[in-house]
Amino acid sequence: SANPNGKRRQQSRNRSSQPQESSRGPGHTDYNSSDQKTACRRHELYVSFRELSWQDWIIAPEGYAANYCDGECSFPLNAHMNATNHAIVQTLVHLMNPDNVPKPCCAPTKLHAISVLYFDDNSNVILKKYKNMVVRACGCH
Amino acid sequence: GSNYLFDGNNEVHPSFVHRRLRTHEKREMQKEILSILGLPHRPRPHLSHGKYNSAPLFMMDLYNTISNEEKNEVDGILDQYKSMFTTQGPPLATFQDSAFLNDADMVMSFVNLVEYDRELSPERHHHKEFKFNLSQIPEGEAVTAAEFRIYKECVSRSFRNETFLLSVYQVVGGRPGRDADLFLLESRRLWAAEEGWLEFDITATSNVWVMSPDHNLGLQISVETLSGQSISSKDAGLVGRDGAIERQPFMVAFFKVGEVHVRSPR
Repeated sequence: SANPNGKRRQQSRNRSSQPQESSRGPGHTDYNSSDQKTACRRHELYVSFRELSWQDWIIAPEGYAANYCDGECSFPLNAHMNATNHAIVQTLVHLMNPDNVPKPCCAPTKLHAISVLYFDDNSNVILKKYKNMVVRACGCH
Repeated sequence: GSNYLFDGNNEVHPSFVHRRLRTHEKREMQKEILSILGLPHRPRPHLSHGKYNSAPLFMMDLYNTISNEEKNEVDGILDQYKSMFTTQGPPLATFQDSAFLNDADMVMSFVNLVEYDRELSPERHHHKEFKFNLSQIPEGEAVTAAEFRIYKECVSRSFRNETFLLSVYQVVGGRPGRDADLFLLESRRLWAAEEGWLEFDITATSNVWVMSPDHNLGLQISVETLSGQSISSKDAGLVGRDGAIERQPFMVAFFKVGEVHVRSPR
């Protein structure tokens, strides 16, 4: 709302120019610090069927990019792409009650399928589609 | 030897193991990945020759059709398979197969378990039998389409300009020493000179075999000239068990999962 007298705005401005040691609650994180690097994002991980010594029965593929999500979902969430709307509420409630309410979790927002071609015990050949196997994107939920 | 788990940017994630996995850890890892693949144990196929026969090649074509993003990787394997054979056979999977594929969750090819080439006395007709074991199908899978595939080579010698009548039957009964009771599935005219894969729709038959395995008595084919003379399928150019391994007959079935396969919580 429009501020009737500049004083409060002045105050608030003053306040914002000083380091706010006191207002740093336990859940507070400085967003300009190196913490950003632990922001929620996708990490690559490859499951190699060859490394598992399965190339005698799995014809294709040689493996698949499983990937996983890791990192913090901290306030303000606009620093994290693909946060769900609810994650913003979760973050705010976490800020008010950090000991009891967890931050939003960093989880996949886009999953892709893969197909695997393999022999069964009777040397029949099976081509099977597996849904939700590859993480293509992560976000705060 | 990279049994380590690396983060994609090659920085080793602090919580990951920094050493070669021990045997039991590797076995645990295998168990976990097998559970993701929905397999109770790792299959142990006997692949003396089976690895390079027509069914894996056909299935590789289907795989190639499905997973374009992995296409370059599979081409490598596909070329390796195809380099095994002198003849670069015609494309195996047809447009119809690709259509079946879109609607399927799983495709399975079955090797021919038995094949009797009954060279009977001339007045009784020749026939060839095929048998497929459909009992290994995972629970809850329903057959949405099934094909019997047999390769026809060009017959240049004795029957040059002949036209044949190929008939495919489902064996529905029979007693030893007597002709089997047959149910005609399809009859098709073939030119002696034509070459390539013949596909016969056996969806209904496969469903019967899946629902009641005791009725799985296999298929039978027989060939006649238009003048009614019974000839052996070999003389008609049909490739059997003793033909080139990449042209041997097989069956393929497309499945749709009945209920979503949810892994039991562990």
